[in-house]
Amino acid sequence: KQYTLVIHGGAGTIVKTAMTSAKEAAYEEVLTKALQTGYHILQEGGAALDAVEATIHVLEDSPLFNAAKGAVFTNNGRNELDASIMDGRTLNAGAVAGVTNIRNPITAARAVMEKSEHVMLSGKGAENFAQQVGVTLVDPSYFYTQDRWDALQRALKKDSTAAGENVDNRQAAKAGTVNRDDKFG
Amino acid sequence: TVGCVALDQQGNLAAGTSTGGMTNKKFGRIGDSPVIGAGTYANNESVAVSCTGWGEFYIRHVVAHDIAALMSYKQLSVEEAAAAVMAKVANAGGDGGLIALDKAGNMAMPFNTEGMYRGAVDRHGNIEVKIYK
Repeated sequence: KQYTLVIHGGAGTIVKTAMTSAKEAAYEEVLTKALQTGYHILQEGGAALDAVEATIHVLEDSPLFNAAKGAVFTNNGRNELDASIMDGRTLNAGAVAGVTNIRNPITAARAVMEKSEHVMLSGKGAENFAQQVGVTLVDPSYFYTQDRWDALQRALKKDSTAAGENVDNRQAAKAGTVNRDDKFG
Repeated sequence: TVGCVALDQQGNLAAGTSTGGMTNKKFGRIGDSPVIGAGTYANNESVAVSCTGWGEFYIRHVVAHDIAALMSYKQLSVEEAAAAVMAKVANAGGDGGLIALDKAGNMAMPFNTEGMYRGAVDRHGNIEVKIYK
């Protein structure tokens, strides 16, 4: 088969027994909608770059995935988002990191690629740039979902339980080498 | 994390990735898939790649670019190159998955976790969506 568009919505511990048929159907519905969105653009002769951006919008706008709306929370209770995009024709690339108020970070990444001389912008600077070039901003509360908030509370509780319990674990956590499987959404 | 790779009618490839990172992250950690060359890469001469998983390992192994390099320098297929690089990640203790689409429309979707939300559409509009292995 010759494929035109492929997507993912994150990998990790996806326990089949914990997945209800309704939830599974919801995931399949959004993934299908994303594929249809990108395929329609390509079928009409559109650019791969446009198809990628529009397809990712569908996934970013869904609370089911760990990106934009539905993103996980940092230790201090914020949603910090990263995104990047690359054009295989020109090898141009753009990325944003640690942004908190950009509705669709993939669009901001594309703006960095196309409207700046830089490759990656982070934090407040990235947000200011996005505002200057007309990327849609939202209040950070837009990204909140109860499931992700509850996941942070569980993670914080686990942290406090582990504190003082195992020095090796604490050192590994500092080095970023403890895999709590919390990151894939 | 979500991602997409595409091949248009003009033969151009593109890749994009967007993520919320990891729950409970500190220190302004930037990781995960969006670092160019690590989690996202596209080159019309070889492949477009978007990754998801334990970001530190994808950065250390420059996963997305490594797949493109194996295809360019060793003439590996997209499936072979993606599998080889995911094996490096797994052998180092990392996990996750990726999607890759080459310039001929061949794709690979390897992962070493219990599941990966994923899907593909072929040039006739036939859609496949999968979650588990």
